[in-house]
Amino acid sequence: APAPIKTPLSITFPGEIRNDLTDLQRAERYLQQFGYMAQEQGDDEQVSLRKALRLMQKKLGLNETGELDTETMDTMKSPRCAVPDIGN
Amino acid sequence: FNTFEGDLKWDHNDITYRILNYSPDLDPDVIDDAFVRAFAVWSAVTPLTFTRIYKGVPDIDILFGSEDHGDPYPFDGKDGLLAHAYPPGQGVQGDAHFDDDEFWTLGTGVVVKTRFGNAEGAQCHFPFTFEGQSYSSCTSVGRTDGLLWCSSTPDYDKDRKYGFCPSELLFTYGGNSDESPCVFPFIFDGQTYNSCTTEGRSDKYRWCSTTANYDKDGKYGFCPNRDTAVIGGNSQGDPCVFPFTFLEKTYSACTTDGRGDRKLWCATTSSYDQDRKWGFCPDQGYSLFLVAAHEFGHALGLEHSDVRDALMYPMYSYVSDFHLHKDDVRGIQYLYGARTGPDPTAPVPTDKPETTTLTTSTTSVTPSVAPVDPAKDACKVKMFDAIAELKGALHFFKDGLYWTVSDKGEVAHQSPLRISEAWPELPSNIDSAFQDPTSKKIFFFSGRKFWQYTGSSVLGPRSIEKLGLEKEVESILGVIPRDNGKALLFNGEKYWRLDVKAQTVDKGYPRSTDEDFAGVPSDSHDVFLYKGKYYFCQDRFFWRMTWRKQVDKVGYVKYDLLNCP
Repeated sequence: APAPIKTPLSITFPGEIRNDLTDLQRAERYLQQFGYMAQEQGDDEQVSLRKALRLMQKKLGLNETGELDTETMDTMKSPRCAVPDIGN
Repeated sequence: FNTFEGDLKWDHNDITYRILNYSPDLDPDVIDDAFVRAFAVWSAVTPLTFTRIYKGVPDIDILFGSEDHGDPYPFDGKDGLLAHAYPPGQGVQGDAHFDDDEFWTLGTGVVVKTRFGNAEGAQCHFPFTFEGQSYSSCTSVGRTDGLLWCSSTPDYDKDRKYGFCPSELLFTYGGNSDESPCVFPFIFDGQTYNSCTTEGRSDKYRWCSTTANYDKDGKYGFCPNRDTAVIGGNSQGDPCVFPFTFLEKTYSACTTDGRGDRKLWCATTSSYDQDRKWGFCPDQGYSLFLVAAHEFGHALGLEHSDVRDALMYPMYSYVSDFHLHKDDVRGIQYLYGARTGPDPTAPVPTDKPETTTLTTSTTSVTPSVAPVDPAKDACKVKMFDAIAELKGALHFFKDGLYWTVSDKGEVAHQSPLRISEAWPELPSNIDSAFQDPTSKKIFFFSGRKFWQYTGSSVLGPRSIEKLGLEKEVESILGVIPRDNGKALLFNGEKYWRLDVKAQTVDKGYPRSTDEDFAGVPSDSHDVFLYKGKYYFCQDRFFWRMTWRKQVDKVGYVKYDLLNCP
């Protein structure tokens, strides 16, 4: 019998804006883009990230865990307005 | 709600806007209408008015663009960021930009507005049947000229209502060719083109020449997307080609294979492996109306709200029955104040009372008739069957009932009355009504029939054919009576002038509503005269027009006419 052709899970499609960021990198970029976290971090990046996540979760009505949980990641992937949530 | 730092707001209430370009996803008329409705969301609750201008510098410039589109904040391809807008001010401030890598719809999938044919610009109805076959997209089957068409009702065989679908062979938009269709082949930069192209442009919009030689004539237009066009990828606007091969496997439908994000895609040639041309398959898309209403909130001075159900919440979610959240109302009224006009009445409970007591005093109810629920609230009616000014009061008809608002603004949005009690001969569904100002006779239209009431005596029903209306006319949706013994009868895109005394339509009619009443929806379902002005209703909104045929207001039926709280 013919062997099934295995389709790779994900390929790079030409012309597509693609970022190969990790979830953490993606989250940091989101938090900076929408005003939850400054571009330049202080000494303790973990604390800054947790604080920014809490701020975002509070603002968007999510569970305030300070963690990059599934609900938060899903929200970050949702379609939205590009205007920052905090600041100008 | 939140406002921008320093409470940025416009220092005037008469806001102007300009539409700089259009998306190929939607007919320009649909886009214009979505923006009008989006502005109406805010003008309904503030003293703000919004006027479209075509020349000069407006307060709000609206444009579609993708990725780098001329400001420091690029978009990001399909999904993700949908749009942005700047707070009030000069220059780019106040402008609203929409990502054209999104699939713009009204929120529930492709919107295909037809042109020509006999569907009077109605949208395609998918699926539809033609000669027993079901079609879920536009087709050229049944035609020898290759033009794509669709039925505007579920069954073409029964209703025979059709129109042509957007195609570059039918029309272009924008450019400098006044909507002329493409001419193929055409020459551009010495090369011959047999289809729309993005060559020569950095913004990825597909265009064509509207003469055989662009180099010589310089005439061009943009190509509208077909209903089967892919979104984004590297073939924006091209249709899927089935079957296609991808990694040596054959596909006859859109697939998520090869993608980690589970989005459906297709190839736009028969072999992805060879040509690597692809795009995303059309999905529900994003409601341009909802996104625009949100962005215009920014353009007026609102920042993102923390309230999840508010329009100004940053995430997109589709709602079919949109109502402005009280948080948004509070926010915009914090900046601009409430709209002027009659004060809203105090809210009344809408629950059905335990004991049904008719409190309406004007009409007695015979015991054999089930009493009308006095709590039936006109404010909860989305669209009325008919609206007309009769005996000095505005009447709102719906499903056998009617409510009135007197010329003094006294509201009767609860306690409806029965049509059958006031006008016993009438059916429950009234399409339109009017009172002739000279004879005081009241006319009602329902389907192809009409009735004439003089006091309590009635003539009818009679066929509207007696008035000289063609057999194809299915109904009269609105009437504007005039002082000279004439009345204008509207039915979507056409209208007739009726000589009320002679009871016949005048020669030279029907005429085009679009041409003679520019700026109002051509598919208005209620048209009437009120306090000397013309009203054209579509959905929950009305367009008010002066006798000089200038639209001077777009408002809510519910708030502006019924004075609902």
